[in-house]
Amino acid sequence: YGVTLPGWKKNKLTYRIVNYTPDMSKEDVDKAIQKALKVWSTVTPLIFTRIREGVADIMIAFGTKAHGHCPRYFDGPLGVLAHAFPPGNGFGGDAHFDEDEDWTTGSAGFNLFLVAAHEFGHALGLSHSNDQRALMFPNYAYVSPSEFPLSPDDINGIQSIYGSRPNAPDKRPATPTSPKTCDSQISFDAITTLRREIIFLKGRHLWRVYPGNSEVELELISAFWPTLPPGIQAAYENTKDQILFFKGNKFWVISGYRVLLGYPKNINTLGFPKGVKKIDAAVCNKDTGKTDFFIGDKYWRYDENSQSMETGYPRRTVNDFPGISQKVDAVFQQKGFFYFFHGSKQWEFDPTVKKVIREIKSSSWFNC
Amino acid sequence: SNALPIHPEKHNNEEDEKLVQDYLNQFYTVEPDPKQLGWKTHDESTAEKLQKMQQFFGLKVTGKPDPATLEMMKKPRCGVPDVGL
Repeated sequence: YGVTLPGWKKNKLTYRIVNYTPDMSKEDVDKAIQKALKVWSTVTPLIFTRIREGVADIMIAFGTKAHGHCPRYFDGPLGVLAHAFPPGNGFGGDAHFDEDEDWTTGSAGFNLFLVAAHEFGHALGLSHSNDQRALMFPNYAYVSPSEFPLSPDDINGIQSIYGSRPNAPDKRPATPTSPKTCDSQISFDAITTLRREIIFLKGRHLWRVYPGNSEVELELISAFWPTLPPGIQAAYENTKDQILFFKGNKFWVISGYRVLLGYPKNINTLGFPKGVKKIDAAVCNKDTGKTDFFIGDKYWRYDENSQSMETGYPRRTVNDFPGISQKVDAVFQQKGFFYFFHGSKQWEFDPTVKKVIREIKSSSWFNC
Repeated sequence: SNALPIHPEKHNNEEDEKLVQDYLNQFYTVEPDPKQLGWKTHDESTAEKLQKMQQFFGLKVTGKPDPATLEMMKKPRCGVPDVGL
């Protein structure tokens, strides 16, 4: 974390919402601002009181391009979303939001609550953090608002200026913690290759593994693909350098770092019957151009060339993949072998001889 | 007219160059402190600023606007500078 000293010399601060965005109801804007301030008051002695007239410590306004006497300007849609000024008089403590953005309460556009919470970090004396999981990281990353957005890095930063909340039993909402990479019991929601990398997904996070060297990187899924939800259930790389991600009855297609327009779509557009509600795991066999979708104890086969489901499916997984008798959490193909994951175990399967070669711990790819 | 068509790759390079300059000027240029006395530090070169930005974002520190760096610069973000505060 980084700080701009000094912070405010008082714990009771006032804020005023000077104007509104037409993108959201006034009530939703009020709620988003109040909730964004509460993020910081939950972990410090700070108390925020709203005023409706005059000059508050934190003046909150929406503007476009050059706005008022502000020394900084906005740049139209995307790019810079908002800015704020460190504690002080005049512009000190003020937060401005670019009205050319699409402000929302959800994951579409830019979530006002999340952006406001970040800007109020500046208004209280924090500068940017290079910790990608921190709220004070400069780039926008969508996190479900139902989760507490402050990382340990953010909390350490703000408490280095104001201290922690006095006498509060540590009722702090659980801060999102990162999964332990070398947890021997680790399991995965989904796994896919991405060109020469292997991507392991779990909750809000993903690990990037470069086979052949010891590098394992833990990232937030939303740092790469802001519009993807956490809790992806299946993923696979097809034959067109694209990745498909599945959650519930929806799927997204990613090309490079971009989610293709028109997604998410319903999985029945792939040919699944209405009764199929989710996908457990999927893998595309690069040698045959066929993708297997595993659901419960059965699997479907999809032909990537004809873009259609093959007839005669579903079939029982264990009949065609002897030894793979448990629900498949995740599966991917590497150097011709399939790696099936269930809980903390994985099975290396040779599709040419249709045999399990060996059983391994799921964490074996992380060089623990 | 007989004007030569702009070569798309050249056009892209110019766009990328402007993106890099705007980004570094906005987020990686330390605003001079009017109250500073004595020697002023030298103005950083574009490569030095790029290295600082790449270091901050955990990218490979090349000092060159490689694709990963350009991709990072295109992400929506906060308008507060990353340095100098």
